[in-house]
Amino acid sequence: ERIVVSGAALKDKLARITLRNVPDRPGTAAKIFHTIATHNIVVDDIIQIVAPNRVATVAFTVDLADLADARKVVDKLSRELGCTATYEDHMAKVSVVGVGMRVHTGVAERMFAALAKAKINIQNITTSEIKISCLIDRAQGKTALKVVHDAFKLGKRNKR
Amino acid sequence: ERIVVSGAALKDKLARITLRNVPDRPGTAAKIFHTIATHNIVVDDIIQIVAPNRVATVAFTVDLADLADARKVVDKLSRELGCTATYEDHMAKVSVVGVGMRVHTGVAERMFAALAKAKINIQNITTSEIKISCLIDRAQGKTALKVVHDAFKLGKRNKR
Ligand SMILES: C[C@@H](O)[C@H](N)C(=O)O
Ligand SMILES: C[C@@H](O)[C@H](N)C(=O)O
Repeated sequence: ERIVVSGAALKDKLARITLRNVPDRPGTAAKIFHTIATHNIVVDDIIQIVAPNRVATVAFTVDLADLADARKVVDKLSRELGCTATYEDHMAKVSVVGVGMRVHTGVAERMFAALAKAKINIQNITTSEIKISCLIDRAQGKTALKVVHDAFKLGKRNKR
Repeated sequence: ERIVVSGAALKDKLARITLRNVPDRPGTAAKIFHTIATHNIVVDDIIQIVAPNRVATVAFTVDLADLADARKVVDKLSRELGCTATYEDHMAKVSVVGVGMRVHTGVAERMFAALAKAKINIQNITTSEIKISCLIDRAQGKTALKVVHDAFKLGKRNKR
């Protein structure tokens, strides 16, 4: 079987910020991320899903070290936008990296199944053809990396 | 200024499926995407955000041509999971592709601002270091690609 997954990675000093009831109209996403960028806060991943009733949920991750600064900025921003903001400081992101992973739809499900088998709850998910990332609790980070490695037979002694 | 964005792309025959009130416990994501994969439906991008009250929202895109098949599978799956499913057949995805886009936080906001200026509403968003994708209405696809091209000075006559 062709090897499409080339590696797995864990980023475990992440914080997550979730904005709910964000007004769903052009300009809001630009305003949010322009404001954050001007405060020199580096954003890791951005996920947005529109909801009914003309609002959206926007979730993004930042380095844990930037959470205090991000909080000041986002609290003020949410008052301006009339949305709510929640902050979580105990996140980790486990990812599989590869090529052509979209066509090989088995990759996402194999990753999700490996985590499920280890009873690791997948919180947020973001994907592309070359990377599938799952946001989980930091306490499960190392285990998550291990089970994903095993699921895709990664790791030195398995390399051909 | 270093060029980090190398191209923009439009994928405009997409359908979006959104599952809400998905039980947020280990195994659910695996079940959803295993079921879809076994029916040979190729999934484009997957986005998931957890919500309060132990549920999650899972949104994913499929080729428009696969929507009818996907609908049968997902309707049955949502009954089994006790979640809701909505289907939209008028989606397009505009993306910018590059390298190191995360560190250069200005990229996401520039893309969002370009779309906002053209009054294009950004529905779903998914990002990685090398790709930022916005799901929009298909009717605005071509305009979206053009304004993103212009915002990043892409296109033959601008190449150095
Ligand atoms: C919610 C936000 O993304 C909005 N739809 C926008 O286009 O900016
Ligand atoms: C909602 C779903 O992703 C669930 N949290 C899981 O781990 O499978």
